[in-house]
Amino acid sequence: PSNGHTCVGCVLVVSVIKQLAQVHNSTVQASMERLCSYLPEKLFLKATCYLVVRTFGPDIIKLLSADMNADVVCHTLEFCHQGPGQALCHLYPLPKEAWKVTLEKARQIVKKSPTLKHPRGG
Amino acid sequence: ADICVLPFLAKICQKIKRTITNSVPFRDVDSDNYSVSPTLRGYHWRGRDCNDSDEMAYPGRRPDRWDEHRDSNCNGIWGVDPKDGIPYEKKFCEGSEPRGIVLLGDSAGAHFHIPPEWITASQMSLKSFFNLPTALTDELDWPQLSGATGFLNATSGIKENSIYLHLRKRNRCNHRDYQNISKNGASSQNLETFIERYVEEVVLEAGIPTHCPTFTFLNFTVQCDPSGGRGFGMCMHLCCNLVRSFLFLLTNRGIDPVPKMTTPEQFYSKVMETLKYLNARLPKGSHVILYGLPDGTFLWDHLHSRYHPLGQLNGDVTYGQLYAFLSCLQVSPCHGWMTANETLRTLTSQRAAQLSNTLKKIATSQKFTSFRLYYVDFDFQEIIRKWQKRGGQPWQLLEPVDGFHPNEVALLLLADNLWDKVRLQWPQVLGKENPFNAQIEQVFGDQGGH
Repeated sequence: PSNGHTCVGCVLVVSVIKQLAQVHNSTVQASMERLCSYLPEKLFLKATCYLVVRTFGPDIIKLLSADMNADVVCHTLEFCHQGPGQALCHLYPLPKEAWKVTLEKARQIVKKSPTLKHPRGG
Repeated sequence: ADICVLPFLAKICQKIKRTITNSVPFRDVDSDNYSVSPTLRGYHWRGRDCNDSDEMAYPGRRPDRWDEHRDSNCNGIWGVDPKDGIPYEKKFCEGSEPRGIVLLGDSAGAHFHIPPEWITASQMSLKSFFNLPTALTDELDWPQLSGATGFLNATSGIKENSIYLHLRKRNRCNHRDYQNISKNGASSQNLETFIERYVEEVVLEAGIPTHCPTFTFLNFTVQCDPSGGRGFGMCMHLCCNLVRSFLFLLTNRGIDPVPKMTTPEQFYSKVMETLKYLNARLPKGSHVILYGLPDGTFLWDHLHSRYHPLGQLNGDVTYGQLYAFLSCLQVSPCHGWMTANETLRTLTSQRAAQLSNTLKKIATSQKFTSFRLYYVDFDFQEIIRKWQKRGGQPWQLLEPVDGFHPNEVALLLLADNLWDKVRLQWPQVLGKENPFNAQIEQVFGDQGGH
């Protein structure tokens, strides 16, 4: 199962990306670039940000553009994980349609994604 | 997999490991546990070294031959008064009972803080993350602004001082004598290792004739140990030949839902174990203050329906939702009070009160050869009342991003409150007011700053 802290981190970052796009009325791509541009060079923070954007950006763009919230994005990218018999952990109010339907739809959107080929462990 | 097996990395890996496990500075040329750089357990955490190429010069040590020729204890006072040939350290500090402060604590003691501007899109700009590198290399802690060892001016503008700044004001000979040896996630489970390492590292050092008085207090105030453990607080005040220790047993919030809740019996034995450990190591003349638990229901009461910074833009995330999310993921720092379950909150508060009574019982019934025992209530409600009298709101005393830790204002109000209690009830603990403070300032100015 995904580490709880990883899930919290993912939901936090995706929320900020989504809200930056909303505040600046920009695309998700532009919002991610903006966020990275705000980070200092020190400790490779900016470089790491661009690397993460290059790796997960395309999937995040597709999912947020389909109006998925941070919970759905992070479960789809498997940073959050609902184990068998475990409760569904979510920060935002649940989507109107059934969670399973939403998640399945999201998974279809990123089905061919190269990032999901590798187990989330990395 | 383990990059540290590479021969050319072995040494630096070992250094990093020592820094992390022993909470000692990463950059420390003379290996005296004091540093000239701020982060990575540097002078944000412990008094700044005034000579990083001399292992016998560091803050808090007993002055070497009254510092005639050099500042061996880094308090900025050294040399000889040309008028009478008396060393300044002797003239201004001898007999003034100088002492420093050491804190062994958890995230609250180290002042864990995630700036809300890091996650507030509407206010985000190039300036928002300027402090991120410093914060990361300080483990997201800000000990330089903490209630125990803070030495910088409060960013909140509040006038209250940290315990260290109070000590320094009382006796300028205490300059730079602070150590914040706290760790995020410290709890009773790893407390003993923590104390042992600390006691070996610092207290024994205090035992040998170089270390000067240190007022050390250990403060695991809010650690909710998911494994049902407990936090403790301990305070030791070490005098050159006498060691006085205050044990702030800030028991914890390591309260797990009912089955794993810390029982008074478990707590009693853990506390006695720790007290006996210290009794065997601290020189005579110590003092121990057992510090009760607050009633953490104020977290839910004052925050649950307020919007979290992530929820302020669209009005869609409250602290209640955040608490539920963290609990669901089993990463909640305080499941017993950060919950919608009123029964659990009540149960947790009842148990907290029982644990506080356990401390009272120990303080009134137990005698130790090395220290005297006192008990002080941890009365957060008193802090809230004081803050409200100044027109403040209770929610302004808590960290906005994690909705749990006391923020800088709360930590400084707590420190001030504690200082007043100790000063009024046990003034001998804090040493005397130094009558030479003004002369020290006149001759040495800011004593080299921090």
